[in-house]
Amino acid sequence: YPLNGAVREKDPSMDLLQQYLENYYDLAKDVKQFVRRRDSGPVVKKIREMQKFLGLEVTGKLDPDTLAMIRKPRCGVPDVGQ
Amino acid sequence: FTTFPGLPKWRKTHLTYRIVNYTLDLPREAVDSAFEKALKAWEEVTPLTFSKIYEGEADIMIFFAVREHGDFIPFDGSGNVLAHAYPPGPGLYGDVHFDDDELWREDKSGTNLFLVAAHEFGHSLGLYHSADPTALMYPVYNPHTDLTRFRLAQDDVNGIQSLYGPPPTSSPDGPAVPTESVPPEPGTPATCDPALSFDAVSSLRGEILFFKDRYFWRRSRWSLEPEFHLISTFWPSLPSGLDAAYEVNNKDTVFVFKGNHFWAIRGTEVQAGYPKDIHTLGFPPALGKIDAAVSDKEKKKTYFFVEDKYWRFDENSQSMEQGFPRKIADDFPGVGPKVDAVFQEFGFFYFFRGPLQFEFDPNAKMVTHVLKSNNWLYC
Repeated sequence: YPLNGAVREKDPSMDLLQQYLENYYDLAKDVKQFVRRRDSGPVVKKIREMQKFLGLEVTGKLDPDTLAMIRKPRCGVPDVGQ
Repeated sequence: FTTFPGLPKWRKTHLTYRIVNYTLDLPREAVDSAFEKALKAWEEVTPLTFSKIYEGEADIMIFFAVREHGDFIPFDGSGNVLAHAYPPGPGLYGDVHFDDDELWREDKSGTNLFLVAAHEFGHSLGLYHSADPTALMYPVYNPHTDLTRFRLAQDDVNGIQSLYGPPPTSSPDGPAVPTESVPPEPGTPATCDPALSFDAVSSLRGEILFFKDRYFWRRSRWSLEPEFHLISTFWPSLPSGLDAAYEVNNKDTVFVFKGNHFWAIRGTEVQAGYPKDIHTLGFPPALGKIDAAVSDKEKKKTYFFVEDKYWRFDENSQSMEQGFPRKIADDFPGVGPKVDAVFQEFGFFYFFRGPLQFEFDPNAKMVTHVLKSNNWLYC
């Protein structure tokens, strides 16, 4: 039984989120999404950090409000980090 | 509010900006005034002043660009990233880039240039993003901002003042822009303070202007009461804390100096193409500023005073004369060693040094009276 499980559909909003966190929340470029893990992996931690900074409900998930926020026009300067 | 890591900030309060290119979405005047208004928002709550230059390297260089534009942080087409800016510092630092794939507008029919510019200039001054959704420095563009009554949020003011402090005389409800004489507020220079000194003094169309900090007194022959105004009331683009000013009568122009820049003003109009660099007048490259200047309307010669020396400029040939600088003490005995300001009236030169004023007869080459600096203000 292949260890890597069924190949999942690429989720464009996950890419959008990944890009957003890399651009504005100092997420390291090579960190892959661990949606199945319950605990707060680096990406989930970054989602929480972003939701807190931007005044969203801190769910750690890519909920509709968060998705709407990362689609809004903004300044290109990061929100945290260098 | 947050500031950039390492707390970069400008070590001077007078900054220059240059609009390197323009978007085709708006008339140039609209772009000019959007940036002027955006800088004014920060100027009103800090000691900072800004002046526009048209060539060379400014502290804040402003570009419109699309996609890759030379700083390894390419723009992304229409939407998403609108602009970015760099914290205070040399070269690229302090600069602002606008994504010209956006539709830049004066109103809300597209992306409002003033609003985005005011945010980006916050970065150029050292502010990072704010988590306060009502703050200008919140990272996400708010198309619902009321542009007619725009004001910086308290969070923005707290942030920028944590870097530069409040304006030299901060009134509780922010600096007003009066049309008549400004009533003296605490911290503004007192007209008849016996210790009063001036930054610069110049005639202007028969009146005499006495500049001090952000203000000036205006003394005309027709009123016994000098008026007191903010410089920005008449010349919004001029900096405060001027170094020198003089009138060239036959050009109906007053030249105003600060640091290594000078402006030409005619009445209330700052002439296009200014400020220019003072070295274009023929000063040596090492010279950083001048202390005082006066133009002799009879002889058509302009005198520039720097420390204990002076230069003479020929208004006819528009060139600095040979054989200068000379010692002030040699040709203007009794007024030095150095001067704050000078102007010409009734054929005399009136030199200002601290609270003292020296009436100098250029023909007799001697001081004929010593007065208090503010005696022209009916003190």
